[in-house]
Amino acid sequence: PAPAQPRAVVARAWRPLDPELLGAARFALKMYNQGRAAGAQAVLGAVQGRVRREGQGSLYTLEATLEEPQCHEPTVCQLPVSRKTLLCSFQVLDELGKHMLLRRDCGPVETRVTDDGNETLKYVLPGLGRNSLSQDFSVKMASIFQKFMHTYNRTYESKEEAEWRLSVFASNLMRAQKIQALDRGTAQYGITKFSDLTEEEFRTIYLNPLLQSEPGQKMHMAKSVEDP
Amino acid sequence: APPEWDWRSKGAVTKVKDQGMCGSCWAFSVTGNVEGQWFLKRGTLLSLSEQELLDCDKVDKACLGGLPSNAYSAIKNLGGLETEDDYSYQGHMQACSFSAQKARVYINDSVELSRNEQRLAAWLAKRGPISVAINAFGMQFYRRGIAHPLRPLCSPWLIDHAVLLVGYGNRSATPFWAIKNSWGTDWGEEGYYYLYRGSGVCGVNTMASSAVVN
Repeated sequence: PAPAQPRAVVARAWRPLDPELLGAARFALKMYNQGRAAGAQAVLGAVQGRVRREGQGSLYTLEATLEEPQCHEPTVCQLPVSRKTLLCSFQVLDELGKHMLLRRDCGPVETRVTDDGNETLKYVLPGLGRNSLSQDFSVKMASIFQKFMHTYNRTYESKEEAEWRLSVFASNLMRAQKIQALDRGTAQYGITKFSDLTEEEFRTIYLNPLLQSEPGQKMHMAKSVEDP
Repeated sequence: APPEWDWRSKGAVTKVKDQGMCGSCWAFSVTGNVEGQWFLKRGTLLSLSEQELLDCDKVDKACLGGLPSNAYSAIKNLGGLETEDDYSYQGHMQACSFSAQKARVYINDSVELSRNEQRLAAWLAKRGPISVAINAFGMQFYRRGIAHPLRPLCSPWLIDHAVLLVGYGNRSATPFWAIKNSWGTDWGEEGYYYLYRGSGVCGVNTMASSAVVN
């Protein structure tokens, strides 16, 4: 696993909140609150996110804090009172205005008061270490990334998004090197058109989890091919 | 099985397609198989519609995934497949607009194939391209050559991608399967993936199937 870094490093590379991201976040919240009574619904706190577009689809990757309402009945409380803030990761797919929640991952976070009196979230995200890259390496990586963007005709909506994608790209190059080192065949791994996607994004968008989870229709066995 | 075989050079395989931002590999795997079966039985290669399956196969889940076995049933129950030109790929689910009058191919049945790779090769050489499902480990970064990931990294139990076996052979004594993928020609070897053959790598032998055209 990549070394853990303070999440703030990554957070700066994310897009500041705009109405489009907020719309996706509100949809995720609606799904989160589904089936809850009005007084028991969580509310959105801080939200940050990024968007990846292709064709007529947009994939929103969001991080949000949710505030659970105070729980006064210990036998039904899901969380202790001191942990009423949740940190959630959501992935929302928007196809032609139709939203779909692809991933929801929430957990309680500790909050603490810092010296300047602001409440600050303290948590970490595995990612590419800012300090692990020498300046020379960073320059080379940026140049390779530029070439990748040109080859695959990639554009990003903001500088922050591009910086985030660069960090994903660099991390992926290292993953590709590890896969290369462990391959026993003649395959070559490296930069592909998917190199700016996190593993999670790649799985969510391009792969098919149903293949391992559902039995499907029964088919009879084919007869063996006879010797011609 | 003959020592090598390639249905691409025999005209049984359409050009590599691109599923876009959509987990519809199952539909591409199945249409690829039916294209091959129809070619072998009727002598015509037609590019068939994946979008029909996304929209009209109500058992599977369009861009969220599906199973080849369900897709064969859907084709059989619907009454066939339209061509790519008549029912073109959009990469997202729409209302089903299948028209039986426009169906150009039909299937009679579907079968599960052996897990023995030597038998699979024999079946492929005689009967056509095979729909299979694999563990896609490493494919995000695959560029060329024969992939042979270590078994613990590419478990046969964690199958998450459906593709099409179109041939097999050896490169410098390394046996391989030639696999048609659906991520466009700007991925892999012109859209193809080559995987080590003979030890069930990445579960390539676990979910092999084919349509039957009488």
